[in-house]
Amino acid sequence: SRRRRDENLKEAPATPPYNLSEYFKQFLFPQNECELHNFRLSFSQLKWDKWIIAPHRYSPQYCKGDCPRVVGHRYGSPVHTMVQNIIYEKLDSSVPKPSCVPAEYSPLSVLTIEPDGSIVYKEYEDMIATKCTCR
Amino acid sequence: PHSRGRVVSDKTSGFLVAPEDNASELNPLLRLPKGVRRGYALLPPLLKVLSDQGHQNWESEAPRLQPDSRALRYMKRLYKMSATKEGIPKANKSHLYNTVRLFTPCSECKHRHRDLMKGDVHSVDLLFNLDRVTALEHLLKSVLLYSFDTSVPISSSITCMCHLSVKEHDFSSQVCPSFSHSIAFSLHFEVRKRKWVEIDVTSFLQPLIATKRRNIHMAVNFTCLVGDPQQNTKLENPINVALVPPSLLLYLNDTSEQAYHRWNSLRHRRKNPARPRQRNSLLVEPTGDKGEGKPQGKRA
Repeated sequence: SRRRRDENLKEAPATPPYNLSEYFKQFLFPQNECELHNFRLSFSQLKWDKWIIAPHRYSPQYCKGDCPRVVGHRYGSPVHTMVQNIIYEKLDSSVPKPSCVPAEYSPLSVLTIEPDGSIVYKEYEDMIATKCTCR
Repeated sequence: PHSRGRVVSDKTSGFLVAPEDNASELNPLLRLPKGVRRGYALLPPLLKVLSDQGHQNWESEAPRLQPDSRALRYMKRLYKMSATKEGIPKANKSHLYNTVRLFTPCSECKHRHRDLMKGDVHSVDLLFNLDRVTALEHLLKSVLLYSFDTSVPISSSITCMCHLSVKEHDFSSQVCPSFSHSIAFSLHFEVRKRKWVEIDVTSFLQPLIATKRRNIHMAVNFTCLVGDPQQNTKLENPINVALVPPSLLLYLNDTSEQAYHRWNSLRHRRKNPARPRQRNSLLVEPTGDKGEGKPQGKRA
């Protein structure tokens, strides 16, 4: 926790805050941090229900949020991520900051109609994001 | 940037989609790293969606042939048994297949079919086109799938005899091909417990599918009688089940990277040593009614 506090202190704005409790809340409960978000769609919305028989709904989820300056074990990020952050901050801001991306996925079973009218049940890898990371 | 000519000649793009899908025109995707591109082979229609500028054309895609409603019901049931409501493959079902394809017979050789119907109502000529089976899909099991219609009387037991012949094409002849080899099965079951009859023809079709035969032509003679010879019940009253041509069901292991490999996943999760792959141990079968989807022991 001390390490985290130190990280937060580095991010402290130059202007001193007037409401200290609000100021510290942002460190205890960081906003917009990289995390998994729910997203659900129905194949009929895409008009794919003509060829996808099941499932009717699909939750691919997605990752969104800010990556902290110092990514720790929580994100399982490689050292490269930290190096890239340093490059962005110290050397060249055209190098992008690390991105919040899926780290793990789960499979999805899909039942489809093929163009020849045959039916296929298939299990596809990496169809639903289940964990996010900063890379 | 890749020119169209370069894309076509790029051997790595051959894996992207089948040639007929015109996906080689998708330059933006082909600029992606190989590992990322690989995923787009997953569902060619996805690729088409991403390729169409303005997304105008993909919704007006030519309508697909509609499958037989009975076949669709069977596959929906298979889906329910193999995946959760959310579509996640069931982890506790330790089946080896990650792909199941159901083919209904083509309507070729109808003239021959009609001739046979006059003399022998049970003999049916079947042609299955297996073009959709990819080179990376390896056959685990093949099944001829018969469905009973509701007009079949509820009976205590039924015994069926099936005679199956695979035909070789003689391209010099205009008439239907000649027989090559045949096999006979005998089945006994109770109609009230099952609406489907599955005839395992794996050993019979394996050599044909393994040699990438695209068309499988067979003649099936399926005769069902009421009664059970094992219980000394007299066989009588033939039942017309062969009037509905059977479907061909292929249980496959898709070895492509976009397909889900259950055993890899389990190994990773449990940190167990590699479990041997047993080609014929399909532990889940969508035979439907109570107790019929049990492990292979009963069926064997």
